[in-house]
Amino acid sequence: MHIKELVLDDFKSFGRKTRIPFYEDFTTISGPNGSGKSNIIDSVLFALGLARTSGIRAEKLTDLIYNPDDTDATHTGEREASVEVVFDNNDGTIDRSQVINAAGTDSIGETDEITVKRRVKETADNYYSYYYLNGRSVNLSDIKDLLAQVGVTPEGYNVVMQGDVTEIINMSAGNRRRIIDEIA
Amino acid sequence: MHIKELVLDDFKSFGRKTRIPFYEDFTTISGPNGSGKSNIIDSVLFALGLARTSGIRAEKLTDLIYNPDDTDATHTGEREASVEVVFDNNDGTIDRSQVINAAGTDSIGETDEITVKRRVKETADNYYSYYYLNGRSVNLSDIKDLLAQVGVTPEGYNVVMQGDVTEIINMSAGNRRRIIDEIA
Amino acid sequence: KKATFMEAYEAINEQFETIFSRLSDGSGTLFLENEEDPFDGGLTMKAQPGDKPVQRLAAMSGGEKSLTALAFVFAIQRYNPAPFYALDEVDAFLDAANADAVGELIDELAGKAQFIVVSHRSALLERSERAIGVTMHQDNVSAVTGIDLSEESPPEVPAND
Amino acid sequence: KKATFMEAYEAINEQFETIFSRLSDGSGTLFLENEEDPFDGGLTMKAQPGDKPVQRLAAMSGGEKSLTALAFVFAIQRYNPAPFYALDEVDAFLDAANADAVGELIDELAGKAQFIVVSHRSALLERSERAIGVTMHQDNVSAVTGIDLSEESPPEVPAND
Ligand SMILES: Nc1ncnc2c1ncn2[C@@H]1O[C@H](COP(=O)(O)OP(=O)(O)OP(=O)(O)O)[C@@H](O)[C@H]1O
Ligand SMILES: Nc1ncnc2c1ncn2[C@@H]1O[C@H](COP(=O)(O)OP(=O)(O)OP(=O)(O)O)[C@@H](O)[C@H]1O
Ligand SMILES: [Mg+2]
Ligand SMILES: [Mg+2]
Repeated sequence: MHIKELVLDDFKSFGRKTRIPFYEDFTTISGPNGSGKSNIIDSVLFALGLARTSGIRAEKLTDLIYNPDDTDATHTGEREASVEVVFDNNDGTIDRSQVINAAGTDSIGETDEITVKRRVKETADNYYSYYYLNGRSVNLSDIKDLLAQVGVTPEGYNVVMQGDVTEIINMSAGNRRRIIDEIA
Repeated sequence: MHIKELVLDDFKSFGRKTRIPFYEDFTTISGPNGSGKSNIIDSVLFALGLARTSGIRAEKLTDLIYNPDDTDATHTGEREASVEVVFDNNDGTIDRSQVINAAGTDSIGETDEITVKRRVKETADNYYSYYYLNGRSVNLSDIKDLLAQVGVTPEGYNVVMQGDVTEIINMSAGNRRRIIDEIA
Repeated sequence: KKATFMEAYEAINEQFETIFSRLSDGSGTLFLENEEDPFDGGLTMKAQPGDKPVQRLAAMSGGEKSLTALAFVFAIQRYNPAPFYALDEVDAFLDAANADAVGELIDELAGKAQFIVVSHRSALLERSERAIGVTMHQDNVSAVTGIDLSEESPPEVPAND
Repeated sequence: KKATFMEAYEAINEQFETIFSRLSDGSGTLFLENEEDPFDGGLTMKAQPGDKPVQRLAAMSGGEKSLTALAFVFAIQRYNPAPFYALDEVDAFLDAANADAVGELIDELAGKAQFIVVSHRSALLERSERAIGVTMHQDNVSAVTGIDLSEESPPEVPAND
C-alpha cells in the first residue's frame, strides 16, 4: 500500500485545489524556503490524525485554512480547508473488512483504493471538523484505529517533521525514554 | 584589531600543539562531521571566557583536556590543556594603558600584539585554571573586563555556537527578551 | 509495566544498532540510565564512530548527534513497519558523506515502503525516482511541479547544494 | 529599569530592520508582547517576506525562522561592535538563495570586522578569502590545513554542497 495522491484544497499556502501525485518508491520534495514543502507534510499529519503534541504549527485549527491577507483579519462568511489522502491498496494491505469496520457500513465502494478526507470549516461564530473514509462520514478515532492496524501512528514517527531530529537531540533523557514508553 | 593566531595544545580533539593562523577578513572553516571545527570555536570561548550558560559542551573543565581513550578512564599523573589567542593590535584598538590596567603591571612587552592564554591542569586529585595576558598571570575577570572594553562579551553573541540560531527560534518569548535584558 | 517497555526497548535497540553501524563506520547502542528501573532514569545513546572512544550523545559533534538521532528514528519506524514514511529536512547538519549514507539507506528501505522526503541536499535529491518541486507564486499560493526522474530526464528542480 | 532596556531595544530593533530587509526581500521588526511593560511580556519577531502578510516568528517556515533569528543575532552584534565574530553553522536550514544573501552580507561586514565562519555550504565557502580545512586523523587527533584563497588558487577543501 502507498499514498498515490494528495489533494489539498485551501490548506495552508495551497490556496488552489492542488493534486500532488506520489509513487510507491522514493519521492523527494524540494524548493525554496517558505514555498510550501512542510505544508505538504502537515497536510498528511492533518488528514490522518498523526499530529503529536508539537503538532501542526497552527495555534488553532482554523489557522490551517488558506488565508491570503493579514492572519488577524476577521473573516466574514464561511471558509473551509480540506485534504484528501488517496491510498493505492491494490496489494490488499488493508482488507475490505477493516474498512467496513472503520466506516461502520459496507457501502464503501472498492477498497483497492482507500480515501481518507478531512475538512475544517469556519463560520462566523464557530468551526467544524469532518472526516470521511471512502466518502462515508466517520470519526477521527475510526481513521486512527484503521491506520494503527498498518503501523501508522502518531508515536511511531511515520512522519518526521522539520526539527524533530533536533528535538530528540535536545530533549531530556527522560523525555527520550518516554518516546519508547508511548510505543510500548 | 583581529585574531591573528590560535594555538591549541591538548585542547579537546587537538591532541598535538596546533597553530591556526587567521587573517583580518573573512575566513571559513570546513571539514567532515566530527573533525574538530566546533572545537576550534570552543577554544576561543574557553580562552576568552565567553561561554554562556549553554557553555562549551563539557560537563567539567577537565573534559576539555585531550583524551584519546575512554572518557571514563581514570588518569594518573598530570594532564593539561591550553589555548592561546594572539591578537594583532597594530591599529591600537586596545591601548597600552588598558592592558597595563588589566595585567596589573606594566611589564607586558609591546601591545601591538596582545596574547590571552588559558590553561587547565588536572592532577590526581584536583584541577587548576590559569590565565595569562601577554605572559603575566591574571584573573579571568581581568581578561573579561579588558575584552568587554572592545565589545567582546558573552551576551553579545560575538561567538555564535552551532545550535544557537535554533535555540533562539525555540526559546520562549520571555527568554528571548532576556537576551536584551542582559545586553542593556 | 517494565516488561512491555523492555520488550519494545530491546527490539528498537536491535534495530538501532544495525542501522547505526550501517550509517556510520562505527557502532552505537541505546543506553538506559537506570537498567534496573528504566522509568527511574532516561534514555540516551552511546556510540563509537570508527575507532574513537565511546561517547554519549551529549558529547558528540553536531553532525554526529544528528546521525545518531536519525538512526533512532529509523529504528522506531522499523519496530512497527508501515507502508509509508515522510521525512522533512532530517539532513540539515550532515556533511556530504553522511548525507550520502542516509540517502543510500533510504533508497534501500524504499524498496519495501514508500518514502516521501523533503530535502535541499543533492545527496538525497539525486537518489529519488521522483522529484516534486514546490514554489510560492506571486499571489502567495503554493504550486507544485512533478518530475519523473526514473526516465532519466534532468531534474528541473535545482538542488540547493 | 525600563529606560535602559528600551534604549537597547530600540537600537537593536533599528539594526534588525535594516539587516532583515537586506537579507530577505521583505521587511521585519522586533515585537514586544507588552509594550507598556516589556518585562511583563516576551520578545518575538514579525516579518513580511516579500509581499506576504505579516507573520510572527512561530508561523514562519523553517528557513524563514532561521533567517529571522540570524538577523536578530547580527543586530545584537552591531549594537556593540567588536573586532571579531565567529559563526558556527548558522546556515543549516537556509536554501541556496538565502545562504547566498547571508554570505554576501558577511562578506560586506568582514570589511570592518574579522569573521570566522564554520560552514558546509558553498554559498559561504566560496566567498571567503581564506579557507581552513579540518580533518580527524587516525589517532583521533584533529589536524588543520590552511589555504589562501585570495590568490585565486582552487580550494582543496571540498565544499559539502
Ligand atoms: N493558512 C495559511 N494561508 C496562507 N499561507 C500560509 C498559511 N499557513 C502558512 N502559510 C504560508 O506557508 C509558508 C510556509 O510554508 P512551509 O513551512 O511549507 O515552507 P517550506 O517550503 O517548508 O520552507 P523551509 O524550506 O523554510 O522549511 C509560510 O511562509 C506562510 O506564509
Ligand atoms: N577531550 C577530548 N579529547 C579527545 N577528543 C575529543 C575531546 N572532546 C571532544 N573530542 C572529539 O571531538 C569531536 C567533535 O568535534 P567537533 O564538535 O569540533 O566536530 P565538528 O567538526 O564541529 O563536527 P560537525 O560538522 O558535526 O559539527 C568529537 O567526535 C569528539 O570525539
Ligand atoms: Mg519546511
Ligand atoms: Mg560542529
